[in-house]
Amino acid sequence: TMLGVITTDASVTSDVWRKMVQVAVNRSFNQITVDGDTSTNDCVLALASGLSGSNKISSLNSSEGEHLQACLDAVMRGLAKSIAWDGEGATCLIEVRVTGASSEAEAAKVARSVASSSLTKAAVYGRDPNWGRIACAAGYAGIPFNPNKLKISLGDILLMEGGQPLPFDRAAASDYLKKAGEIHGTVVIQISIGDGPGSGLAWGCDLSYDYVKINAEYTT
Amino acid sequence: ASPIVEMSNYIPAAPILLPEGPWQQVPGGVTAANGFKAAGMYGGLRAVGEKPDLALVTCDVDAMSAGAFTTNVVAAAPVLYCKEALDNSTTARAILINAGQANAATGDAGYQDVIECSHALSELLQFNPEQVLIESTGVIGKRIKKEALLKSLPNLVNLLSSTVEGAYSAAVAITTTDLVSKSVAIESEVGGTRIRIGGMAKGSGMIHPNMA
Repeated sequence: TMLGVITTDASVTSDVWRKMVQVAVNRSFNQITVDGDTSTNDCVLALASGLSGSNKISSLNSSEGEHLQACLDAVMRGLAKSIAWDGEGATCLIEVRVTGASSEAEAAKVARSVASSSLTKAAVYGRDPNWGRIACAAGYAGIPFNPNKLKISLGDILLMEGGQPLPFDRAAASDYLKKAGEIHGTVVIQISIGDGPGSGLAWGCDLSYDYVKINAEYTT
Repeated sequence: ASPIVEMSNYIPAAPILLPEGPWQQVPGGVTAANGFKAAGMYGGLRAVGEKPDLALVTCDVDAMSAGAFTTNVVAAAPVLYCKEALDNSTTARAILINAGQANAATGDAGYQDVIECSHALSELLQFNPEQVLIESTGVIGKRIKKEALLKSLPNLVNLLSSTVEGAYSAAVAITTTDLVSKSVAIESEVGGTRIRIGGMAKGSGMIHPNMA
């Protein structure tokens, strides 16, 4: 289960606040995954006191509205990433960046599909630069794209381009994963699926033996 | 020892990876913004250990409220309660959070437990019951240890503070299998006025949110 509580002293109308919070949730908490299990209790509650004395924001599209949205996105993303970073048994955070989609929503769906893939997560834990599993998870996301436009990088190591696997330094790629695991750092998987304007992010973590151990013991 | 030291005896704080932007990170989490207080304490709800398990966040004024909730059909009692409360009111004053039992799959009795807890707290704080929102996390199928929770409320209310420690203790109290607490706040200038946004979160397992 994830729970979130957000507080602000910005002054904002109820309708705009409720829309803003849902947009920020979609860009943050709804883009993380540890094990694919959607809890019975997931909940984010957000309160705006208005005690900063700022002008009341009554439109999402005003410059103040867009600025407050960006701040809200940042706080929720920071918290959402810390949940994925702390995934049960995790040794590193996985950040999946997708570009070239036809919309933000489609890019987000592909990104989350890859972040959710148990085989991709296990490969990261095994320090295996397994681009095939990444391509597979992008392919079953339910978003149509031209596989001949698929481009995949692990960190800044190019593994696939134009739908063609590339020769790459396996040891260096595996070392990139190993180093991230040693410092509980971040593994970045970059995917391009075409030339569209849509981009999106998702966060997950690697799948270790400890995840099974922790959950074999934590019983209802 | 200061409460923050005591709290870190339980679990450390997560490194928060904030995206770049026109804001500065400030200390304080949910208490950084004007008007908010928080507290966390051990109320005897956790099955094992004495890590804090009850948290409370309050606002000095009627705050605009918003929420996003699981789309899991077997939604927990506090989720059903909060959805109703937000339907009935655009504002809220307090958020009570317990760890240990999720109060999910607990049927009518579980829903009654939420009502009793929100009424007890609203009486203590002199709020309208619908101004109190509730979140729970922990074992599914178990009703909350209501007697222990109700008995702890006066002390929890007395612990409320607008300090960094208040925010930090609340962030620890909402955790379950988390290895770190999760709390952050930023300050930015919106329309010529300095505003603050803070937050806390928990989560480590059963994580694939689809909230709406």
